[in-house]
Amino acid sequence: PVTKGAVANAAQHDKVPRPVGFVPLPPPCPGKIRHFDI
Amino acid sequence: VPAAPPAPSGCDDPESVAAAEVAVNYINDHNHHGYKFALNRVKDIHVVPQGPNNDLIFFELDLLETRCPILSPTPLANCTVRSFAEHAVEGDCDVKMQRVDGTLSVLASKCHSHADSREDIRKVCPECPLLASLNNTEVLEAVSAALNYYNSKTTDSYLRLLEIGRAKIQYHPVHSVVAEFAVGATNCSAEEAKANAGACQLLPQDQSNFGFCTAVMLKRPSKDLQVDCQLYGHQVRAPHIPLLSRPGVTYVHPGQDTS
Repeated sequence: PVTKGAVANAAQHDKVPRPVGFVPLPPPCPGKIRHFDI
Repeated sequence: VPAAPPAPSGCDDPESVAAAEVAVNYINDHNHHGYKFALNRVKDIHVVPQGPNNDLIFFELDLLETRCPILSPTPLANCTVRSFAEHAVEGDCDVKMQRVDGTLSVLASKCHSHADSREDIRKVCPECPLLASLNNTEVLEAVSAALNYYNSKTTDSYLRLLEIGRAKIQYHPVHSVVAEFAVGATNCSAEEAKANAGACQLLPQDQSNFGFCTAVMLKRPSKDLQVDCQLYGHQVRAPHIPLLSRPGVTYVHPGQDTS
C-alpha cells in the first residue's frame, strides 16, 4: 500500500544522485536521427 | 520450434530498425525513378497482434536521398546520403508489414518526397546552391547538349536520355548549369545513330544497359561543356571527360509520390 510516507520517501529518493554511468532510457518514439533533420 | 522474437515496440529497438531496413529496401526496389533513399529515422511504429507469432507492423519512416541513382548497382549501404548543403530531399513513408514466425514481408508502402525549403538552406548557408526545376529551359538545354556531346565522342552504344535526376543553376560568380541524368544504351552505335537516331531502340531493361551522367555547362563569362557518364555494364568510364573540380550550384526538385 502507498502511504503518505512512502510518497515522500519516493520523492526524496529522486533527489539521490544517479550512479555514474546511468543512462536514462530514450523515449520509445520517434527514434534517433541518423543523419540530419529537415 | 524456436519462439519468434518479441514484437517490436520502440522506434530504436533492434527489431524495429531491422524491420525498417527491410522496408527501405522494399521501397528502393519498387521505385524506378530518381535516387535510392536511406533510413534517417523511424518516426513511429505500431504493432497489431494478429495471432500467435503473427503481427502487423505499421511504420512511419523518414528517409533521405542518397547520391546513388535508383538504377545503380551500388548497394544502399555504400550510398552516401546527400548533405544538407546539397539541398537535401526527404522521403516520408508509411509502410505496412507483416511478421509471421519472425519472417517479415511488406504488404504496402506509400511515400512522398520533398526537397528541403530554400529558406532553411539560405539560413545556414547563404551561398549554397539550390535545386532547379527539372523542366527548366537551361537545364534541358544543358542535358541535351551534354548527351549530344557524349554521343559524338563515344565509339560505344548511342545513349538515350531516360530521366533527369537533379539539376542546379548557379548565377554568381559563374553562370553555370549542373545536371545529373540517367541514360540507356540503344541498339545503335553512336556512328549509326548519326544517320537516323530516331530508329535506335533502347536495349532490354537490364541494369548493364543503363548509365548515369553528370554534365556541367558553363555559360558566362566563358562557355564550356563537360560531361561524365558511367555505364553500369562497364567497369571503366568511357570516354572520360573530366568534370570541373568544383561543380556549380542551385536546385529545385518536384515532390515525388510512390505507392
